[in-house]
Amino acid sequence: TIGMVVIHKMGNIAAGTSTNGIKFKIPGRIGDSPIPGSGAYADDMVGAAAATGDGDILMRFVPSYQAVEYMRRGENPTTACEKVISRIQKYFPKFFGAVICANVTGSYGAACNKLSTFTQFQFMVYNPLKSEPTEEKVDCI
Amino acid sequence: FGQLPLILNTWPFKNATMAAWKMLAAGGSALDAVESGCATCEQQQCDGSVGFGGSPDESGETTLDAMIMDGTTMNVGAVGDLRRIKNAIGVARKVLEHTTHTLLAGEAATKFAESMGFINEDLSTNVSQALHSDWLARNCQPNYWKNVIPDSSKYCGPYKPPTILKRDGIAYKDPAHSYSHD
Repeated sequence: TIGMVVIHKMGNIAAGTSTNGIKFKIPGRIGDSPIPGSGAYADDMVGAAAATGDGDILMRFVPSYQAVEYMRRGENPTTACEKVISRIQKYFPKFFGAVICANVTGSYGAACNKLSTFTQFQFMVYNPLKSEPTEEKVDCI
Repeated sequence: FGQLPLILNTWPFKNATMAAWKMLAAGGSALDAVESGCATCEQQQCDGSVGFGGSPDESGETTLDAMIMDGTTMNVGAVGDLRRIKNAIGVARKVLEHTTHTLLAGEAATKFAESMGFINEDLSTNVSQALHSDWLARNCQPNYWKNVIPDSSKYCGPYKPPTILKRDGIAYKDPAHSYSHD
């Protein structure tokens, strides 16, 4: 799955997702990716977020919307992402998932749920401070 | 504080990031950039989890989900369970641009896509067919059924509900594959 957030230099924000879902799904199953607020969410007044992982769990928590709302309340992107992961962890400690967050100023962050097979999450960043798309990673919590 | 413009995407899909950046550099909007970045991943089948030829369902078919959201207008276009159309994010953009709906799904979404000029084509590949064949050979393991007969942890379907439902309390099974995800 790819989840993407773009903030234009004029402040316009867009977000999106594309995926072929999970392997061997029951036909008809739709994951979190095409659900606004779940797979991704954007609001020019605040920022945007996108999620990836087990969509059957993620969509129950509308994590991208929740991350944007945390940022609206003043949290920085990293903290907003971490709070979303923590919220899901309380109910599903072993869920597979990660979230990327960015605010309208161009600050960004990410968070993921730590599993034995998933300890770091890699994501891509490109802004004028970088000469090319740059891979970054965070330690899962 | 960061710098604008900003492209941020999940997983190390560098070509998608670059495509989005180039779109902005060419004068495109944030929406254009998201569409371009996601479409690049669909074409390049990013790690097998995006686009055609990946994640076959129980019947061996690849279906696609995509969504695009405009944070200025709060307009959204999305498709779920899209069948036989490769450019899912493109169809989602058409839902945003040419309808007042938010999410179209399944065969009807395919019909919508065709009406918008997208080509109806098979999304399976040798890779996805092999994945499916291997899964069948493993007695359809893993799968996402529970509380059915025959026992879904041992046998393939078709499944049906038992006469008496024994609630097992299982709300979540560990991911079937580390890299099978949305």
